[in-house]
Amino acid sequence: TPTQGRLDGFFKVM
Amino acid sequence: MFEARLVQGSLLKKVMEAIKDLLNEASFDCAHSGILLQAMDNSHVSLVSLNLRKEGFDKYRCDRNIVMGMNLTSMSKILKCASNDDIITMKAQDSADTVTFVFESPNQEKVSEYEMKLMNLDQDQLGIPETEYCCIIKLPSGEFARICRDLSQFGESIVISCTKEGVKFSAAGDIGTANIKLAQTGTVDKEEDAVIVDMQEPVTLTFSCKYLNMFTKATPLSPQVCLSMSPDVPLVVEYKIGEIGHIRYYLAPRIGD
Repeated sequence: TPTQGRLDGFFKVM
Repeated sequence: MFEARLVQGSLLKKVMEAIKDLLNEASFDCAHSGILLQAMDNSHVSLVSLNLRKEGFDKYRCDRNIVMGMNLTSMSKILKCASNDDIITMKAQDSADTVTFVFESPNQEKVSEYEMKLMNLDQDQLGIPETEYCCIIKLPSGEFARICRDLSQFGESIVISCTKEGVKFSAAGDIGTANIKLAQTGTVDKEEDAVIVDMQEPVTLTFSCKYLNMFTKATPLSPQVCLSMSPDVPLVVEYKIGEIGHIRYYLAPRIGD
């Protein structure tokens, strides 16, 4: 089964 | 002083239904231009981005920027007290620790006021990078909700595959497999019934059924939904909110097999 990716790293903390 | 009045108060009720399952709490950033909310769910798999423009409100006043941290379970309880045809006003003083919701019946004979405590949320402001998407798919929102619901019976993942022929949704599990293909529509009477595929490069990505089904709670907000996909970046699921703004959900793909 594929593993769930995360959004960390895609969005920049401003 | 912050004050935002919405004659079509049912929109705010629907917005709450569309975010409350994903987020326990969130900050409403109120500025001169309107209201913004951006927050990831606890597991950092999805992000909700809500934008309500000042022009969409019947009255909007925001003297200085304020950030209102709200418990969405509590806010949802309060908004459930508003009737669908009520006019809803949100207001707060500049450095208040409470927000007030006022519900007026259309004939003004009943006025209800609910005051809710605000929370201090230490949430990071997130910048969403400009992204060029390989595939942009527009389809009726009810159709998308139906597909997500139907395919959830087969497994925990839905594979979305977009080619120039159209878009294919598939799922596989213990009971078998399911494939739903939508072709780009020809001429339609109503624009909202159309399936439109704008593809630069074919893309196939796998996503969690659970999250897609939570996003479809926004279906009552808009007859159309827009899906944007590129390899290795989050899927964007966008619903317009009348003339007032939009809600966008970002979802990290599932990786490997």
